[in-house]
Amino acid sequence: IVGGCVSNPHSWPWQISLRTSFEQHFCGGTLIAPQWVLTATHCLERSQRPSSYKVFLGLHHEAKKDPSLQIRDVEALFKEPDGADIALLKLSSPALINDYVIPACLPKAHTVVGGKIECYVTGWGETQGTGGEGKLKETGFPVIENKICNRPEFLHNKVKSTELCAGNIDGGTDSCQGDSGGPLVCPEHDKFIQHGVTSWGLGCAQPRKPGVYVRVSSYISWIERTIANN
Amino acid sequence: QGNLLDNYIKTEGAWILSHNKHIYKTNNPEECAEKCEAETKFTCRSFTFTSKDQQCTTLAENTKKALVLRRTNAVLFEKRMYLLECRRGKGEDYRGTESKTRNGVSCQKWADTEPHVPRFTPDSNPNDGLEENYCRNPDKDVYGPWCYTTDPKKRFDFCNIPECEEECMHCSGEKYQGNISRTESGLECQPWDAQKPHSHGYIPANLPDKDLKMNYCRNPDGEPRPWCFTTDPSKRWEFCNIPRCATPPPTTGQGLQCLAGNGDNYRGKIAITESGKTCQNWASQFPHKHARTPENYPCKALDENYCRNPDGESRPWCYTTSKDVRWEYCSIPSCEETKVEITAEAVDEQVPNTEDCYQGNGATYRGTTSLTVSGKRCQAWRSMSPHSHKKTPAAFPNADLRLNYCRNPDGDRAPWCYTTDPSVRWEFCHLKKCGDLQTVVQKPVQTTTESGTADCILGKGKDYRGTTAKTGSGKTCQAWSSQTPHTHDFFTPLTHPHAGLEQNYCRNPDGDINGPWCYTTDPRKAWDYCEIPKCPPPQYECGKAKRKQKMCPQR
Repeated sequence: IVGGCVSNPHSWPWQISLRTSFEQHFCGGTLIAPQWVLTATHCLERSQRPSSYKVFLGLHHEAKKDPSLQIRDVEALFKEPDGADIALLKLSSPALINDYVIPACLPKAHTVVGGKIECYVTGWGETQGTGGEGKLKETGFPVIENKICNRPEFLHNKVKSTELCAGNIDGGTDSCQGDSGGPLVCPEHDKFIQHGVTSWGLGCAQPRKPGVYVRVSSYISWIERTIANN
Repeated sequence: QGNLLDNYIKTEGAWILSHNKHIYKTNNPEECAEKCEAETKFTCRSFTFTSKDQQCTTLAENTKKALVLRRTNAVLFEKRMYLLECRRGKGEDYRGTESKTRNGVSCQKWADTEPHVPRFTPDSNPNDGLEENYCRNPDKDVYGPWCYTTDPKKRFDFCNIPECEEECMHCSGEKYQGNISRTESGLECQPWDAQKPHSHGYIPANLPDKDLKMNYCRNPDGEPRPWCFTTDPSKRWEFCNIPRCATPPPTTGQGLQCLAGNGDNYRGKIAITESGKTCQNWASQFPHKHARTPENYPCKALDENYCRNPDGESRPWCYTTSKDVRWEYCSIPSCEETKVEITAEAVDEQVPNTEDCYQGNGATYRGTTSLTVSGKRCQAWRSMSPHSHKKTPAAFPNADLRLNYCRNPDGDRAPWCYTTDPSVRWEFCHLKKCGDLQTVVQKPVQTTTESGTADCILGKGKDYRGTTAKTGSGKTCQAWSSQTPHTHDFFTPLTHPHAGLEQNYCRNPDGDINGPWCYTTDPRKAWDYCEIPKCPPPQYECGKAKRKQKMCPQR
C-alpha cells in the first residue's frame, strides 16, 4: 500500500497472506467463508499445484508468528473459467473463526457500488517509501465510475465492466505490487462488503491512474456455484 | 404524470420553526402535500411530516429564512418553486428573492406607496407572491419579472432573473433539468435508477443534487454536455443534443486570482504546470487532442493557455505543450483564507483516535469517528454544505466540534453529526456505548442471522418477532390493527405485511434507530419505545471486525 497508514492490528480480519510453500508472502487474499479464500488469478501463475501455496490468517506483522496466526495448506485452486483475474482457494481445513480471523461479506450479485462511496484496500505489498513496511497497511479512497475511469485522461478504455476503479484523482495513495488478490471493501451499515479484488494498475499511486479491481458482484454466481459443488 | 411530491425537495431528520403554520393529521406525506397546496391562510412553502404521529405541519417558511432544527422521524418537504432563483418562461411563478433591477437599483416594496403608487399590490393580486420588494411578474410581462424602483425618477424596471434550464441549457448543461431523453443519434436513454442494460455507479440516491430523474439527459460529471446511458446494449452512453439558452448564463461573481477550494473560479493568468511545463492553448488540439475546448465549456473561461479547472478536478490544470506529458496540475498560490483553513485542519488531523465508544449520552465523547450508523460520512461542523445549521464551533465552544467528528453538542441521546448526503440532514454515529462493547469470542461458530422469535433484539430490532407488548414506561401497547385510542393508517398489518405487526407486540416497521416501539393504549401518549434486551452478541458476522479500523486517511 502506497500512502495510507499502518492498520490497527487485526482490524481487517478477513485479510490473508498468500505465500509460497517456503512461506514467502507474494499476494493477498480474502477469507470469504471458513474454508474459502478469494484472490486474483494472476497470483496463481507460478504453479498449478495447490501444494505450492500456503495461506496465513490472523496476521498483522508479515514476518512475526503471533499467537493469532493460523496457517493452512491449499486443497484446491479454482480459476474463473472465462479468464477474469479472480480465483478461489479451498483451504485444507476450515479456519478457526475468532477475533483475529473473520470472513468478509460478499455483495449481492450484480450490485454496483455507488460513485461516491469510500472504500478501503489493505495489504503487505510495496509501500514505495511511504512507511509501514512489514505491517498490514490500509488506505481509503472513493470508487470512480467506469465512465470516468475510461476517459483518455485516466485509463482510456482499458477498464472492463467487470472491473472497477478506485483511487484519489491526485494519486498519492494506492494498492501496489504484493497487494494483488487482496480485498477492496466498502462499509455498508455496520459491515464491510468485499466489492473488489486487487488486480492491476499503471504504476502505483500516480495521478489520474487509479487502481483497478475485479468487480466481485459480477462473479457471485460463479463463487456460490464453486463453493456449493466443492 | 409524476407525483405531487416531485414538486418538493425532501430532507430527512429536519424540522423548521415557523410562526405561520397549520397542523393536520394525515396518513402519508402525499396527503400532507395536498393540504399544503390547498392552504389559504398563508402561502405554504413547505411542510413537515412525522410518520409515527402522522402529523402534518404546513409551513409558511422554508430553509431560505427559517432556523432548521434536527428531529428524529421528521421529514421536511420544501416546495421547489420557492427555492428556485431562476424563472421559467415569463416568470409569472417566479418566487425567488432578487430585489434589485437589472441596473442595480433597489426595488420598492409592493405594499409601499412611495416613491411610486403601485398599480399591483399584495391586496389587489393576492396570488402573485407580491412579498417584500422581490421581483415579480403580476401582469405577465413578456420581458419577465420586474418591480417598482426606489428611484423616484424611474417608476419600474425589469430584473435580471436567469432562465431555469428546463427547455435549454447554459454552460455545459450542469444544471439542465429538462425532459429530453434521447441521445444525439436517437437512442432512448436508460433510466438512471436502472442497472440494465448498463450497470453503472450514477445511483440517484447517492447523487441527490444531480437531479437524476427518470431517463432524462443530465450532466452529473463535468462532461461537455448532458448525456445518458442508452437502452442499446452495444452503446453504453452517448451525448444528447440540448439547445443552448438564448439568455446569458447566470453570473457566478468575479473570478479569483488565487486558489480557493478546487479552483473552479480561478481566472488568473498562470500558464505553467507545477513541473514547469508550458500549458497548451485550450483552443488548440496540438500536441494533445481533447474535448476541454472553449466551445464545450463556454462558462469556464478557457482563455489562452491559462490554468483552469473546467471539469470538477481537485485543482486547476492544463494540457502541456510537451507531447510526452498530456496534462499536469498547476501551482496556484492559495488565497489567504484557504491557507488558514488548511493549517487548522492539518493540526486537527494529528489527534489520535483514542476513543471508540462513548459514556452516558456521549456529550464528553472526543474520539475521531466520523461515520454514521448507516455508513454515511459526517459533514464538517464548520461547513454549511450540504446542510446549513447553527451547531458551529463558535456557538458551542465547549463541545469540541472539530473537523467532522461525531459529537453531541446539544445533549441528544448519543453522538451524531450532519451527513454529507444532502437528503439526510443528520444521523447518530456508528459508535457503541462503552459498556456495550462486544466481549471476546473464542469458539468457532456459524453465522448468526437477524431473525427468530427470541425475546431479545439484534441490531435495531427490525426483525424482532417476540411477544413483548409493553413500552419502556410500562404502558400497554395498542394492537396494530386497532384504531383506538390512536387512529393510524401508516403502520398496519395491511400497509406493512412483512413487518410482523401481529397483535399488540412491539415492532420496528420503520427501522427506528432506537428499536421496537408501539402505539400505546394511553390516549395521551401516541407511541413509545419498548425496552427489549439485546440478544447475546453473535459469535461472528461476516464483515464485522472486533477491532476498530483506523479508516485512514480521514478527510
